[in-house]
Amino acid sequence: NMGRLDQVDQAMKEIENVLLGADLGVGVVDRLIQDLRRDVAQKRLRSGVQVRASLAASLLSLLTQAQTEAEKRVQAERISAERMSGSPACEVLLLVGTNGHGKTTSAAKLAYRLRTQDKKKVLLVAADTFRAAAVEQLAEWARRAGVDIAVPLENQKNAASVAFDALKRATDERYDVVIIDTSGRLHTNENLMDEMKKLRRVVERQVQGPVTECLLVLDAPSGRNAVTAARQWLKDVQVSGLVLTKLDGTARAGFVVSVVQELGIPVKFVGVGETLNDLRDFDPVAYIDGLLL
Amino acid sequence: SLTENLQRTFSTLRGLDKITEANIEPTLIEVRRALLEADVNVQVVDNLLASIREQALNMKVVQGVTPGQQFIKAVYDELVRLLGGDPEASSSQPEVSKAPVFAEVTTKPMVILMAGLQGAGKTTATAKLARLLQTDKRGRKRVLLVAADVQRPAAVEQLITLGKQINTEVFALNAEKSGPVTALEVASKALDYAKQKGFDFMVVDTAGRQVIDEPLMQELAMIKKAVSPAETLLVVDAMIGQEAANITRAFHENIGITGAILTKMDGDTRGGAALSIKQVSGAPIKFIGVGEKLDKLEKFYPDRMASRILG
Ligand SMILES: Nc1nc2c(ncn2[C@@H]2O[C@H](COP(=O)(O)OP(=O)(O)OP(=O)(O)O)[C@@H](O)[C@H]2O)c(=O)[nH]1
Ligand SMILES: Nc1nc2c(ncn2[C@@H]2O[C@H](COP(=O)(O)OP(=O)(O)OP(=O)(O)O)[C@@H](O)[C@H]2O)c(=O)[nH]1
Ligand SMILES: [Mg+2]
Ligand SMILES: [Mg+2]
Repeated sequence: NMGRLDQVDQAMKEIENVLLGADLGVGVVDRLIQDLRRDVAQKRLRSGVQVRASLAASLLSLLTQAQTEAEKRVQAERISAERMSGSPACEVLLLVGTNGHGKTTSAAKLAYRLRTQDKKKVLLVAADTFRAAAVEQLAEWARRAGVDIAVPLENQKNAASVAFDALKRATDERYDVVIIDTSGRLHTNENLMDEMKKLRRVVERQVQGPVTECLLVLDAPSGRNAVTAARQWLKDVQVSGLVLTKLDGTARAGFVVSVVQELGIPVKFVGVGETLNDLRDFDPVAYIDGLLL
Repeated sequence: SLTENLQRTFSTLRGLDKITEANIEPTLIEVRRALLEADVNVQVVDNLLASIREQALNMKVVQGVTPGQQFIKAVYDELVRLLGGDPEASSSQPEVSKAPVFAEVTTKPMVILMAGLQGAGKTTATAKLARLLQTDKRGRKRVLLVAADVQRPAAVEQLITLGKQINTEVFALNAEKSGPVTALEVASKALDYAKQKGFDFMVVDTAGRQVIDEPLMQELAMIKKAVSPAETLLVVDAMIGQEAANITRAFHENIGITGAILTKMDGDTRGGAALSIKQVSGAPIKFIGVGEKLDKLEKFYPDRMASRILG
């Protein structure tokens, strides 16, 4: 009997370390291990294999439920916003987030997918007027993705006015979707967060409706600060979805569980590499498998 | 904060004159939680706790100091030591702040190789470093920047633009003129150029890469072999979580790092990665990035980092 208990306890310890090592965070892991202990007792689980399977199943059901509720919440918000303003003149995807996490590359991947799979007429907008060669970077991507791009005028430094001009062009020239790439910023920088609030207001006034998606881009290697960042972004700019990038690396992005469950932000897309084809829809099963590997 | 939590946990030990296995356990659990929430790698945390437990049990209670205060100081001191510092020497002492970050090198140019994951801040750090190196107190030094990221769209343009901002020459090969170019070619030709023109320093920017990308990790090893850098710096986003330990190990085993730069420290991430980097590689964190502008690079101080991790 002692041997069996040891095996189960050993499995629990290993699982705890795997989950902590995957950035789920000590609060989430404590709760998962507590529930797992209860399952082990109730279902009289005897082996490490059974313990791991039980945890995988609970974690999957927790995440899929949280993802569904998050998607419902975002959908309801958009419907009520459109009820107030009417539906926007064209679809707008706004990409926001921390410096270097993959906004520009994800904007390009989304543009490519919308053109090739959904046959949409897409306009990319290079609204990062700050970073060295940011416009050149997106312009090269636009060329590779076969989509048009709106770039700042010479000396046009105001991101909101770049977006404004692009949206005028989008409605005049009948684009289906406008994808706006913005400059990276830390959620702790109040001036830059205010600039983003203003950008969103200018965009929504111009299309006379809510943006279709305000996508927060966070990369997989991020630790617990990603949850703090997401919370601040939600508060300041009301993000409607997460783009989780660099999942082709070794990081498992356990912070996603908290972002979906505690903050109600659904994962919309996953980045799995640096080329235009490396964009996937979020697959909770594959994600959980990756966590527990 | 952890300090406040520890004060509270330890206030229950006020009447005690000895710290025992039993009464220290809840406190150690508290410290473990705090360090994990600060993104210190779980294995690094458990090693640290084993050492703290031993120190705490051997701690003699000092007159006029509560066991709680003593314990907090022990944790803080251990963090400072693990970050490569001396708990007795604070960053406000001139001999600490004035100590040179790079060892003197006799061969010219002194080569610094930058490496790291995608988006960590390498290109920005490369230019920030050049700005520091060329305004050396002992007279203007000549720095050559090398645009060896031939993969990311407009990476070369990005470094050229930054170079212009600080009046620093950038070595780049034009793919349109000379046909497809490899990073290794750029780095090797840059070294020949730097030697020929008598540059004091050469800082090589490379493309971001994942540690499980075998061909790219091999490419990095070849670049290192070709330019024989005096310093190989791992550039890491301070927002990184548990993976800091694994990627540091992988880069260190592949090319051997001599130091690290922790970027985006102007945010509110606790930066526990600093501990993982130092523990896994033995290499010290040399600088922190504290903003996007090129003057936003500061020397790394273990005592300041320890306070930040402890919260
Ligand atoms: N491996 C991998 N790399 C990625 C992925 N997405 C983006 N990257 C890389 O991450 C780096 C940063 O990507 P960017 O798109 O420039 O990030 P950004 O958020 O626009 O950066 P800033 O505009 O500077 O804030 C680039 O080297 C990209 O190629 C991904 O899914 N996987
Ligand atoms: N706030 C802040 N932003 C930083 C810091 N260092 C770099 N950045 C920003 O982070 C983003 C990525 O920086 P890059 O220098 O392009 O990163 P990289 O490692 O060269 O990226 P790849 O070449 O794609 O791998 C840019 O938006 C930079 O301005 C820092 O210390 N603080
Ligand atoms: Mg960008
Ligand atoms: Mg770069």
